[in-house]
Amino acid sequence: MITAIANQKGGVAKTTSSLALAGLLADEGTCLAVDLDPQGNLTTGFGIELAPEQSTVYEVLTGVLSVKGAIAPTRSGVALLPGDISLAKIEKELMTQPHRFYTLKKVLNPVLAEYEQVVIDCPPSLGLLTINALAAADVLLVPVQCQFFALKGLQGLLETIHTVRQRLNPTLRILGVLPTMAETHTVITQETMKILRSQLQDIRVFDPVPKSVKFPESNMAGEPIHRYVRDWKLVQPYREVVRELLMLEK
Amino acid sequence: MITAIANQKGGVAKTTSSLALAGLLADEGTCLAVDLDPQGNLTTGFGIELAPEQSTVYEVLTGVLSVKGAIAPTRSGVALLPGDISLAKIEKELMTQPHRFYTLKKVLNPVLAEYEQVVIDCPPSLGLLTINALAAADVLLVPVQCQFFALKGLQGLLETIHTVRQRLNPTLRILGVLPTMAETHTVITQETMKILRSQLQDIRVFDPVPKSVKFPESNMAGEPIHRYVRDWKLVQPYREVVRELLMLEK
Ligand SMILES: Nc1ncnc2c1ncn2[C@@H]1O[C@H](COP(=O)(O)OP(=O)(O)OP(=O)(O)O)[C@@H](O)[C@H]1O
Ligand SMILES: Nc1ncnc2c1ncn2[C@@H]1O[C@H](COP(=O)(O)OP(=O)(O)OP(=O)(O)O)[C@@H](O)[C@H]1O
Ligand SMILES: [Mg+2]
Ligand SMILES: [Mg+2]
Repeated sequence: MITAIANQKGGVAKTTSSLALAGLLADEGTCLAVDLDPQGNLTTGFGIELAPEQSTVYEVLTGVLSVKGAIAPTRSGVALLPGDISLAKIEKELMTQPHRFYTLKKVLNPVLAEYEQVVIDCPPSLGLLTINALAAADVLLVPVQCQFFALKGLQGLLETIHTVRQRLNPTLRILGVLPTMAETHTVITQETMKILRSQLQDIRVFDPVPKSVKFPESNMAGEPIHRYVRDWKLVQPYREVVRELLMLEK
Repeated sequence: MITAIANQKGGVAKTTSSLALAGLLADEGTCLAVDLDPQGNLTTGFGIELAPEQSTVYEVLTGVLSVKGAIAPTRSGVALLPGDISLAKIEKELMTQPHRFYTLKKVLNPVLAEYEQVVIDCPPSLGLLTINALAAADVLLVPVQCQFFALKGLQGLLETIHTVRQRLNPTLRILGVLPTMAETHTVITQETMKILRSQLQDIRVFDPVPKSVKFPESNMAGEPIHRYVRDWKLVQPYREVVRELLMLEK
């Protein structure tokens, strides 16, 4: 099962959610995480510092190397296809290729028998990299911050998903929307949760992930949240998403 | 004076800072704000809902209309060149144009006599739109969240600025780095502030903007922060940036 974690709004916890989910999935079976963001935050979030000549997903997408040749092991048992700034060149390099939207899907196919779960972290845009992730994915999780700007962008994202389903990937399903960094006691969080649930009639809205300084701390420590803290309430919303994912598999 | 507000890291308060600065600058003289992000958050942050056929910066960049023809007035006295999702098409449309990096600079030139200050909000990427802003700008302000991922990206941004200075805009100056959403009492904010000041030897680091729910509330209300609250400590860091900007002018 391939899960894309996407939202063009910046800073809504796409990477933090990718880390949390891949970390939990690696406890259940085999999991490959793909860092499709030129910022390379998923790679640093797993505690990986890339050596200068180390291969990344860029070499895989440009056909220089197979997925197997670029995978880096992580401390939490997740296999990582690392990403870095060289990804920023992809839009231009693949621009004239007829099958440019399926590049990621094509390179992932050979390893799907080896990894029960694949998690793809996307950059904050709806450009070629995110479209590649949506074209390759079985399901999509959309992290959303409980704030005004993040809600505004949701409509645009849902329209893009609709187009991707029609033209590139008819079997793409939306797993749900995951509210993140929620300060449930504030009026703005309560108001935006209400708007979210009313805007999304037929899409699941998971229980929100509470705001906690433990998340940025876990990023700095290079660990997924369930390996960094014992605090049940921070991890539970992510465990719920994993439960849902594993149910779909059957 | 043209100020670009840029950082490829998502969710670091680029738009919120653009709103705050343009709002304050409009109290000092004439100010044009440019929404160069396909999310259009600066436009909604000024309380503007675009009518379906309303022109945006997209029509200006593609040469259909002049800046004057697309400007929308805002309640706070800032003239706004609005942005929307159509901007996402620009990368592809300008890709083959030889002078694609100077498109924004070219269209802004005719109105510079009318606006003492111009503020440009950038999307969370280092693509064509952000490069256009850096090529047009006199100065650059970099909002940075006091968190691990946001710091990681700073080096990459500084390298891009160096390249832009060499190839496109030798007079571009860095006004400074503005720490945002700072929870000064947490260890992680204190640690990252220390790293920030040591990493940036010759770049000014402004006093941090405190974290406050008043900022997302002001976004929802469509007002810059100084018109939404009376709280001195939330606005002061932005007043300090404006003071610095006005000093440069002389
Ligand atoms: N539940 C949470 N509580 C507090 N902070 C959080 C939480 N989740 C994520 N964060 C922090 O918020 C910041 C933004 O999160 P993250 O970088 O994962 O978002 P993103 O959507 O991947 O950003 P980008 O758009 O740049 O890729 C990070 O510093 C992260 O540590
Ligand atoms: N000082 C602050 N305290 C608390 N919240 C803040 C502060 N500044 C900004 N915010 C909130 O953080 C969120 C992200 O800010 P904003 O959208 O301005 O960032 P951005 O860098 O423009 O994001 P993007 O990368 O998507 O363009 C918004 O919901 C905003 O209201
Ligand atoms: Mg990210
Ligand atoms: Mg923004």
